[in-house]
Amino acid sequence: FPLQVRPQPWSSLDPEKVKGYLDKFFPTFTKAQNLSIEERIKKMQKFFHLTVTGKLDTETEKILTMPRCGMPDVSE
Amino acid sequence: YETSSGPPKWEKTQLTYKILSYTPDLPRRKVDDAIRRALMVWSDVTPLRFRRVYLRQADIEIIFASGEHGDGYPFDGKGGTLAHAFDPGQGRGGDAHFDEDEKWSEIDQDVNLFLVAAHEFGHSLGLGHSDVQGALMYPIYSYQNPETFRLPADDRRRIQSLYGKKSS
Repeated sequence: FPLQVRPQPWSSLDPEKVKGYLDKFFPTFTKAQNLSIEERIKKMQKFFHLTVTGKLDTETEKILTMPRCGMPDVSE
Repeated sequence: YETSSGPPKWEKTQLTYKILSYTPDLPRRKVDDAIRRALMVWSDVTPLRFRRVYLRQADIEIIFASGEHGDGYPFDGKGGTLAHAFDPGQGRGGDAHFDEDEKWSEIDQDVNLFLVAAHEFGHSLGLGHSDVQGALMYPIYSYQNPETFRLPADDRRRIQSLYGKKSS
């Protein structure tokens, strides 16, 4: 029998935490509320001048866990 | 947030501040000194002047608090969010809140109060975050020696575009 391929977790971080981070620091405008998580991660990666992949790679995860100011990075 | 007339800013150059509560992590005089020096970072390069008040309401009110603290933006415990501050304006506008669950310090251990306060007061004066790494208004905390701290060019340019340069 072929081995059942399990989907790889996209990150070691809790997806809710990632969404919470994006909601808080990269809030979406009313018109763009249907942006996928991938698009929102790209927006964050662009701000921090990371490689824009839309994926939670190591350098993106690192940013997510760093101590920071509580104000958003993009204007609401 | 930008209004049709540009980003929010104070329409006066004489601003007041008040420290409403203290952290037990540092002696009060050290907190007073860190706050005073953090405000000086901005007054050194602009015509802005800051005066401490004790009784009446101030433009910039400063508190240390944990978790939910009455503004609808609860702190999240140690790590993560260290502090936040509001854009210039009436009431809560200009106020700076520091997370009491952090360990505040005057040196490189834990979180340096002077550096975070200087950043937050940038928001109190109307600056948003900068994407320039090394700028004071970069959103991620990183330590640098407060004794040799100089306001980076990016922050200087941005604050002077709001309030002008300090007259000699």
